[in-house]
Amino acid sequence: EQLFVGDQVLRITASDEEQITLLRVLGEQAELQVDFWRHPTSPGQPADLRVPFPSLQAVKIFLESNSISYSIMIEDVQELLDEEKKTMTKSRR
Amino acid sequence: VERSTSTFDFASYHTIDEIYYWMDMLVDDHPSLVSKIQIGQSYENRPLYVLKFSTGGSNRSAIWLDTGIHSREWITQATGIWTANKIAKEYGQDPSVTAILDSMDIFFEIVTNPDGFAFTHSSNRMWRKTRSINPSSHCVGVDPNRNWDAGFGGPGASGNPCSETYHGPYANSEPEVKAIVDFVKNHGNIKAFVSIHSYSQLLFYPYGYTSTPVPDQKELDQISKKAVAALSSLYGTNYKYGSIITTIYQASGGTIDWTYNQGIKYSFTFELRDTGRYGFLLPAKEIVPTAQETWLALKVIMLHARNHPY
Repeated sequence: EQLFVGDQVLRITASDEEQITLLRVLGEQAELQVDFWRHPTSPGQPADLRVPFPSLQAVKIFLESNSISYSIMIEDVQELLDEEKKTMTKSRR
Repeated sequence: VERSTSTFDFASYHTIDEIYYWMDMLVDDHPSLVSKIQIGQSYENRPLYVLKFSTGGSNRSAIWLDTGIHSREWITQATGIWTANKIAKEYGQDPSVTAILDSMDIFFEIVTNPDGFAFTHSSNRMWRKTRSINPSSHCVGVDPNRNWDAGFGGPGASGNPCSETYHGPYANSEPEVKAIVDFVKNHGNIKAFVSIHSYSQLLFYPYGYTSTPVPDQKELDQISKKAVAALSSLYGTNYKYGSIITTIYQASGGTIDWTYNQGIKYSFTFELRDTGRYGFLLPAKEIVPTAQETWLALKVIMLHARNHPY
């Protein structure tokens, strides 16, 4: 089973088309293994990006160095998954 | 194991086995209204089940609903279960549901991508695609919402099997898609088609693969406006609506573009809620509110289809 310990989901807001293009480029960098939950669409609209723990630093540096604003939407994906699993087990009981 | 539809916990997420078992219970509880049909098999040979709600007649005009084509969107399958139950329970009680089912059939595929869904429960909660093997790649799966024969392979879909939006080797390559295509064509009398996804609170109509507006844009826009107003009236959930390409982005090979081109005028796609910034990990306590508000919008669409035969 794949675990997502330390993975974060970032909510990113591009301010112009250039930043949207940069985000698309980011998504295509296979070595980062990022996963757009919500794709960048138009300036001002949020995009949500799951970033594996090992890629977090690189992605945040990329965003900050290109002045793309973001916030942490989910601090630790695995924590939510554990909670989800616990709820399902409780419901079965 | 859940023993009856009345004790089933709709406010929890369930595995595919539990959902399939629940479908049998629903059929047992409403034998004169609900039946289960198998429209095909998935890549890993799981049955593709559709619930048929019918009060009789032969090849009546019909409404199609599906949930969970992207396996990790658990809120959609959960909403599907609640909605199917609601349809069964409300027939004979709610005048609009009764009117719809007295003249039309409803077909409901609750787990459109069962292989992917099972994989999200066993191996990778974040899995989105089907589980078919791509001979030319080590990456598995095709995005079933890029695999339809509507602008197939165009912009807004990827030719890279490792991408989450990989369109597959050819249109309808995925048995999960082909089964619906065959069903829709063989039926020939489906008048509304609603494919439910999550998340981001949107209601779409075609097109996604081209910026050319559909001929019925005005009517579809008006229905969307009404449906979103009904949805928002319950909990104030904020929805946007419009064509796929103008509202989010260009996406080729999508479900409702194909259904619209097949002549199904009332073709819509939902993106259900995430009001709390949880994305695909929406807490189970939000299942019922999400389903309740979505139901109001669905009724608007279904009633419109019933009242505007074409």
